[in-house]
Amino acid sequence: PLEQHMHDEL
Amino acid sequence: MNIFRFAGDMMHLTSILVLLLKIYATKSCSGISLKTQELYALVFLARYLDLFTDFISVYNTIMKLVFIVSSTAIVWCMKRDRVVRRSYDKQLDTFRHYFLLAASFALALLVNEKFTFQEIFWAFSIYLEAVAILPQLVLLQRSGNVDNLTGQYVFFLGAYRAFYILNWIYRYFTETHFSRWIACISGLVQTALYADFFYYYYISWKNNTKLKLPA
Repeated sequence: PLEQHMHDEL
Repeated sequence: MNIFRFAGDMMHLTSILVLLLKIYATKSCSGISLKTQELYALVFLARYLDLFTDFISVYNTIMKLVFIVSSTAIVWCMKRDRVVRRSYDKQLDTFRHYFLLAASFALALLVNEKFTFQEIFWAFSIYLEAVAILPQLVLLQRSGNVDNLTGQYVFFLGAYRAFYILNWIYRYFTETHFSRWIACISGLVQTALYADFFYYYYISWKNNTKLKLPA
């Protein structure tokens, strides 16, 4: 799962 | 990725294509705010610093590159292209965008997810994007008459924001740990700025008349 601080939106 | 997020991204892409089409087909950028375009280029450059550090998907990487390249190309064209730059409404595009820059950066220093270089620039880009449309809206209001492509450009930008809100609502209900209040609150502010424009866009569409904003 993505970590909290990674931003997966553009 | 859900359908709302994808639809939002496609609307965003469409808005940029409409703008490029307008500039290339008509060789004119009248009605387009250079200040808004400069702010958007800065938004993408500041936000996608993570291109070098985090990999999310091929889709994300390609879209990020497309946004950076297209937004800087638009700014370059409006400033440097011999023909295009003559049609720039400089005297109408007087919004003091440096205030937006300074305020967004100050807010990013105060409100961020983590006090690191990348996170501060990410928050800065989110805040700046929320208000970057203001010089464009002011320019449209001042010029009164809005040509079709410019109207569609702003319409697609607003539609992109609306789909992102649906995307967040969807994620809120489907993901267990969805909390991104910085992006959501800024996104709501940004979308609210379009409400007035959407109203007049709807009226002109319903009556099949040219889009005209009240002075």
